[in-house]
Amino acid sequence: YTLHGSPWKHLNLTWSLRTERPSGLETGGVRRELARALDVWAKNSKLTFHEINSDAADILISFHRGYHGDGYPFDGRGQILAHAFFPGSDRGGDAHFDEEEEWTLDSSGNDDGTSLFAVAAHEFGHSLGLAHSSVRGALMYPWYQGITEDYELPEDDKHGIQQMYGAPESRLWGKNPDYPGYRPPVHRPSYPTYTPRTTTTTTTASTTTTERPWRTRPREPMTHPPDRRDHPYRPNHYPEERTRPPYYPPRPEWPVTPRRPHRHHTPPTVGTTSTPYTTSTTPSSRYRPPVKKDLPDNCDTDYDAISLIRRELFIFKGKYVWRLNDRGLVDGFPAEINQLFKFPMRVDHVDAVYERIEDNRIIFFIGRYFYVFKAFYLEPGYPKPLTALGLPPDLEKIDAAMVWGYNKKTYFFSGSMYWRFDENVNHVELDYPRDISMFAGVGPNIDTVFQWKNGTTYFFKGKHFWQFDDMRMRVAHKKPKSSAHYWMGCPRG
Amino acid sequence: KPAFSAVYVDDRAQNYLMKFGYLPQSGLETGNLRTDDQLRDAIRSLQKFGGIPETGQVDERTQQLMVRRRCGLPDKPDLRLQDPSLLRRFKR
Repeated sequence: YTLHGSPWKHLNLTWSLRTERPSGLETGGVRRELARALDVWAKNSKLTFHEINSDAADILISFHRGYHGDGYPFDGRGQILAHAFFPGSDRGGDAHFDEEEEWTLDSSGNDDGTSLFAVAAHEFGHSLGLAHSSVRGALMYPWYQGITEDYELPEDDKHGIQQMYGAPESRLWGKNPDYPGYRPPVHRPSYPTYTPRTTTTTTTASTTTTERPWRTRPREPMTHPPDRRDHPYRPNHYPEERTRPPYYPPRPEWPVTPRRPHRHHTPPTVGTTSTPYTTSTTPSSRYRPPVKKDLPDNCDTDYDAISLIRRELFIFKGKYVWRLNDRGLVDGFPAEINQLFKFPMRVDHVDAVYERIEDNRIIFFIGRYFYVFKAFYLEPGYPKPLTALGLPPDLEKIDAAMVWGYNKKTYFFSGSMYWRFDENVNHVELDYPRDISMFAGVGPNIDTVFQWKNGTTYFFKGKHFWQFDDMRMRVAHKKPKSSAHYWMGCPRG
Repeated sequence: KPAFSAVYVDDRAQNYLMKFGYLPQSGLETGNLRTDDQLRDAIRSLQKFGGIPETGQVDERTQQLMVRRRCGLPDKPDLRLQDPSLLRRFKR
């Protein structure tokens, strides 16, 4: 066995299932299997687990498809089944399951399905601080192996968990009412056993039944279907409450990741009349230059997008753009984006922009769409959705786009992931997205990135930026520098 | 006996080795070439972990291991912390 990082500081851990009806399975059944999987570890350590309905639980369990924002995308039905995070704050301890797998609530997990119990028991090992083991047959062996209903934790895993959290106090642990970890006995109805019909004789009126072996004798009558078995963690555990319908608390709202607010954007159909800048058309009205009401302070702002276009630097923030050449800020700038680029609608921001090397087209990303411009004019047929580039349909926006000087390839960044784009086939390359940690020191949720004339790459986040060392694949300086001072010529501080 | 025998590892296998921590990931974007020994060691390490004969080649049993259902976490810790070439100090 291998331990990873620090174990939990407390022994009474809480858990919560955050996906309702995952993979179409009955929620109660999934909760029961997860509780059983945790029980495998509880029985062999001093740990206790309690289910709560809250995002504040130590171990949050959820089901996801494909890319889901944590750097470990799922791959549909097949190879990757699940993953979990080692103990810690935020995502620490959380377990994610691939929703596209064929999950079964049957422990054996036949060829057609994967046992949720078996995989959950393995993943919870990670949630508690165990890494993979090379011991075949160990629960922490990385490759899937079905486990039996009455599974006993192998020695390898037992040693691992007990090294971190200690062995259970007593063999009667959980059964002794005097011990704090006491759990009342669980009512486990037996499954109806199949008994072959015995030969009956019709010679007499009485029917003779052969005596069944004692093992198959039903212990008690089954009062409810097997998939509704009570569990100590479920609120309807106690017999007097058994008549109540099962209680599934309402799912709370998903936590919102603290990021800059996403602006949903629906592009108008191309060819619609764009709004004129002057609203009045009476003869008395004269042209007045647009009032730059919400012009951001260029010495105290972050940037939406920056790109080197025809050897001039274009800096986008809100509905404005700054244009800088070798002599500094070009006259007439900052200007509204709409004054320079003929979008079919009013533009209040752009998410990302880059200049395509092959044909010098300028590509803008706004929300779920991208726009291709030839000089200042939109190419026919645009905008198109991001999915036309091979990006996932649930991607809400691109944070940044660049042509990387190192290999002249196009890259898109969003959240903690990035994609490499093949301009020749007009599609993102296979094996992407990848985690942004590959660009070491940059971190997720960047604002923009671009390549300067000398080929140097700069990443921007907030009011700061990093120069990137392409050869060593890491930032050239750990402490970011002030964008306002370096790029806008503002006084330091 | 040939003095040099190259090991052939296709992109898919290399990605598998990188994904599960048997090869360092730093070469992904920069396209660093991997040495023959580095690849062979990575395959051996995978074979050892999976409990199959350590041949150093992507043989049939290794291919079977690579398509088996599994957990998505790496088997080895991040090699960037272990690769001496990435830890060496650079001159200013």
